[in-house]
Amino acid sequence: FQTFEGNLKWDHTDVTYRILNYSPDMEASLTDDAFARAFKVWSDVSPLTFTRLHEGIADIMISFGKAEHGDFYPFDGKDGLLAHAYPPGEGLQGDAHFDDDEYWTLGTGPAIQTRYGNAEGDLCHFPFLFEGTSYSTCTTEGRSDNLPWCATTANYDQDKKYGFCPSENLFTFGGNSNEDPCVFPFVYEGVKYDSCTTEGRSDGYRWCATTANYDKDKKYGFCPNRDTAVIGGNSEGEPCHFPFTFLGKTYSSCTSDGRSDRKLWCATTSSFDDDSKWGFCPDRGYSLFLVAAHEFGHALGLDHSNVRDALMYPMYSYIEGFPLHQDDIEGIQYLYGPKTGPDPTPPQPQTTTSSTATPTKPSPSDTTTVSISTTSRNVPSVDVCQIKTFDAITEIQKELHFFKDGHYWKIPLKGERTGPFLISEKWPVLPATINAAFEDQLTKKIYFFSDKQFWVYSGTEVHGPRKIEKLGLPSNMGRVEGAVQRGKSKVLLFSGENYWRFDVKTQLIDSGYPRITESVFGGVPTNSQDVFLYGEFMYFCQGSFYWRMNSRRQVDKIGYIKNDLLNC
Amino acid sequence: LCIPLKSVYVTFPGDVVKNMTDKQLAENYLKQYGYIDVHQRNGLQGVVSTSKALKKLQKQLGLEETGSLDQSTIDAMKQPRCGVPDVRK
Repeated sequence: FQTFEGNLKWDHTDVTYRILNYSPDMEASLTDDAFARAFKVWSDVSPLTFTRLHEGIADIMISFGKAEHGDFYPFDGKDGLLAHAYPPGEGLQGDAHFDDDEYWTLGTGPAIQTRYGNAEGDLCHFPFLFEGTSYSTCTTEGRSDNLPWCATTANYDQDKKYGFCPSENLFTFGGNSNEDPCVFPFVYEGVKYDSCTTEGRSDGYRWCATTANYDKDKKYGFCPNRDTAVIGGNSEGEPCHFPFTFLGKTYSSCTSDGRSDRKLWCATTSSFDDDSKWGFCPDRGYSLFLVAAHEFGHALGLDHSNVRDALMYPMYSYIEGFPLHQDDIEGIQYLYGPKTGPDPTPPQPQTTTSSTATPTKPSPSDTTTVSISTTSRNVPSVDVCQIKTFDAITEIQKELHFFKDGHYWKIPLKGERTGPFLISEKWPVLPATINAAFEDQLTKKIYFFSDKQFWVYSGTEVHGPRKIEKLGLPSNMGRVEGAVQRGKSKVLLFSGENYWRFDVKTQLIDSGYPRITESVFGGVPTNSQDVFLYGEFMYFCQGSFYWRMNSRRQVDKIGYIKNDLLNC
Repeated sequence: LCIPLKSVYVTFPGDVVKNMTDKQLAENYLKQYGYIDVHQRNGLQGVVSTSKALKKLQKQLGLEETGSLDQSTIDAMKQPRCGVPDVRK
């Protein structure tokens, strides 16, 4: 590894950052998450912590720009130079800039987060089947309103899961219109526009008015890029036009003809020869997360490494998983020392609101994506043995977890109890009171229930809150008080005197439910406060006691939760 | 069949990246990323300094240190990368 001359570094470990603008290529929530994860790469191996600011001057100011973007180190169009960052210090120092003539993704092709529809903001699944035809991009097929959409599973015909793709007809970003969609045609300086334009701007970004007259209302927003839009050239945002003619020859797909750099391009009108309108074709794109992690390395004081597999090697290559090489770790620890003591505060949750709805009548619902810490910090002064009843008890990663008022404790099958820990540190978006939880044995996703909502954590990401009705549970039922996995994809959800069977694969309640708990699980309390699976036994809890049921549905033991399960 | 196709390159309007020869590409790259001191105006005409600069680049990128503009070096120069110079005063 190398550091900058004079070992430039921050004189504090609580580093702040601010995201000044967004790329049209990716939803703001995906971008926020990519940056938060990129910072976490470094905070995981050093004493550094990163806090996001939404205004004012931060240590690391992050922005997207094209060509000359204000620092006299211009970007160079698509490919080549991707981003740059400055070593720690005042002013421009510490800042990170990303070339917005690149196609920013998560590194493996378009990362299209949907809005509305019934997919709860899930990413598009490409390719997907719709009426027997395979689609590899968002499509307007099957709709009369011209809104591009995609399926979020491989087969729309079978799963019927879909959402709408970013387009200027659905929303704008930035500007002053609170994400309102474009209004076409709109008038700007007396001229009518039927599509997004770069007129009036020197930074190359496409915008539109969100009322019919910009001159009068001054309301505008920036246009998100469609996944089918070309990149760069002189037609950014326009789709390829197939077929098109180039030097008298007809093309039905992207071509590298005419270019010495062999990059794929297309015309955006029927004839390049007549109109000269063109752009580069979308490809896998560059991982914003990986490039950001590299640039943040510079912003923290690391120069380029000559170790080919190191994150700080100057060339881009896509890798999955944790991107740091031992060389990177030694570099950051040379500057700031090793990680010591409790975990740093995890990056602040980056919350964005997206909506879910039927195609005709959208209704709001939140989808949150955050990074989470991987380990937990001990919080003193709450004695678990003094607690009379728990909010929820469940097994997660082979350890029995006890939840109560924002804290949790855990105990392995064989070993010492640890805790209390703060729920907010391990699972930042969850409320203090958890009524039930289970870990899906197949996907290892963790489902949390609180009141009439639920959240799903998958690795470092979370979806939710969502209403429990989304699972097919009745809106008039009480809280989900217990969850027990049966087989690989079924989970029994207990509430009051009833239980429902939830299919994890279809994400829906099976037909034939609810059933009365007492009729199937005889001999347990009819109104259990907690129900969970631990080892081969089901536990039904009421007050300080548990009823243990074996696989033959016989209650073989009744005992004290504190003594037997918590080892008080 | 063995006669190579005659490639026709055009200038695309609005293209930030201009068609350039490998030699021009190398010269720009070595300057941009600090291997040649731009203040000395050393281009590829300066054989000695260019060879040194190429060797430096090849060492940095883990390539064979030939000091000449070979294909693997040209390919490396065409890879997407970070804009922070590799060498600075």
